[in-house]
Amino acid sequence: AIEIHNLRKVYKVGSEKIVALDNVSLDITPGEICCILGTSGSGKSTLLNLIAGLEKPSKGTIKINGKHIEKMTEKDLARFRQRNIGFVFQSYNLLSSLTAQENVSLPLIFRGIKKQVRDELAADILAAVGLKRHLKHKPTQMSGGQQQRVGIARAFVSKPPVVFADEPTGNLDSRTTLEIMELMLEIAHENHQTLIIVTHDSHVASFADRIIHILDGNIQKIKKKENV
Amino acid sequence: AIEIHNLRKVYKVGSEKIVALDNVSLDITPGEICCILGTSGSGKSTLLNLIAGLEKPSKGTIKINGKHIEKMTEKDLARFRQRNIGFVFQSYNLLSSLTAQENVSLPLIFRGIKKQVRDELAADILAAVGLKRHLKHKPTQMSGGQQQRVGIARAFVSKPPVVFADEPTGNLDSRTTLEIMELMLEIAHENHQTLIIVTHDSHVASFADRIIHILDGNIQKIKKKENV
Ligand SMILES: Nc1ncnc2c1ncn2[C@@H]1O[C@H](COP(=O)(O)OP(=O)(O)OP(=O)(O)O)[C@@H](O)[C@H]1O
Ligand SMILES: Nc1ncnc2c1ncn2[C@@H]1O[C@H](COP(=O)(O)OP(=O)(O)OP(=O)(O)O)[C@@H](O)[C@H]1O
Ligand SMILES: [Mg+2]
Ligand SMILES: [Mg+2]
Repeated sequence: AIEIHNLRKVYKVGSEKIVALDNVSLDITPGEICCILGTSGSGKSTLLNLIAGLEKPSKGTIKINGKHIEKMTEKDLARFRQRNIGFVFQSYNLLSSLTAQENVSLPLIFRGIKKQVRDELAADILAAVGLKRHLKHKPTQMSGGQQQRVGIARAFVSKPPVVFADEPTGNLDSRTTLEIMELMLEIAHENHQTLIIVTHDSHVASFADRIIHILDGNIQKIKKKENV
Repeated sequence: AIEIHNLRKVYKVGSEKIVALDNVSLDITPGEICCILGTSGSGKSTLLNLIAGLEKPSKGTIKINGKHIEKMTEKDLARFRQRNIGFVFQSYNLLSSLTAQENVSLPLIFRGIKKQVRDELAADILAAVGLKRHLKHKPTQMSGGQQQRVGIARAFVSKPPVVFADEPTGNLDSRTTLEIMELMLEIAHENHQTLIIVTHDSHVASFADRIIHILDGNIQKIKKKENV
């Protein structure tokens, strides 16, 4: 499903060069639950952003279901993402002028689904993440963990084949974390979705089929579930 | 140092009323390391914002070092906060047009400290949180956990008597979390600072003298260090 070869990303800050990703190669199979662990600044968000086409690599290739992501135009990338990718951002990226229900409905608008069905699908998934009574709340009227859950709901509502989640439980208590992880896995398994989760939480990592350890922009080691 | 009596906060969302804090009373002694634990949406950020004077309570009183916070004007509150309070926000609240070093220097500008000394103090504390090579980076040029650490550095750089930290390690891996907690405690003890930390992380809570459990806007129980 996802084939990454010799991926490299270098940022320029003034005269300085930051190697955020050095040389990463990785194959992720369809339906896999894959966890990426690593210290703060090790390159996890950069890796996710590159695979999802949100940024361009400095070197290397990314194929999702046979399509070369790094070669696509902005327009094609946008269309490809709308149909194939769900993304839970590390800093939520909700639209502050829209309610929780409206934020979650956005991916469904892109799929041409009519309003009545959109509202219902959005309400259902928001209830599933514990936000039944917050449908009409705007982001500023919600706690940090509630905003994070709206982001998760939005990433899953259209059941895209691939979901990237960048630290989806960083602002959640342990019980809510467990409920959210079970929900994400349930939806992913039911819909044969591939799930790539960046996390610092070992409880979250325990749900994964494979754990990829990143250090200083490189893969340090990979652990399969049985050996973990 | 901090006396809270019958604190209540009700938000209005359309025709709906949200009781974020119901009836909270709490005394925090000078130099205490106090942890607030609770589920997502239980009222932790609301409690912190009220005590720090960032929002007004619906009912109740807050005294910090004898001063009634809930009675102060906006202007007096701003001055009081600049001199007495450091705040680590759940969503960082860094100025995106300023570098890490400039962001951290802000509290020192308010204290009339000249530029050369400011730059040095900011550089020192940024090095202490592991960001020695990111002084000139802007927030968008840093990872989530790096931005979080800039927020922590800013809250401590002027060594205010009280520091509030709203989930300061939510985006940090376990090793960085430990280093940051040890640093915060070291600075706090050295300067007799009172530290009030909201967290979901039990490792963080283990550093506290007292752990306050919040549920649905009320204090559910309090645990002292020996009993934990
Ligand atoms: N400005 C607001 N307007 C309306 N409701 C609000 C507002 N701010 C917070 N709330 C509500 O008050 C309750 C408590 O929010 P608070 O942010 O204090 O929770 P929290 O314990 O910090 O949660 P988290 O762990 O997710 O950060 C939540 O139900 C939230 O939706
Ligand atoms: N736009 C950018 N410009 C310059 N440097 C950047 C940029 N984005 C990220 N970096 C740098 O690249 C490195 C990796 O960043 P990345 O965000 O991928 O880390 P991360 O593993 O997600 O960290 P965290 O766990 O703190 O979120 C960091 O040193 C960061 O400062
Ligand atoms: Mg990150
Ligand atoms: Mg909060």
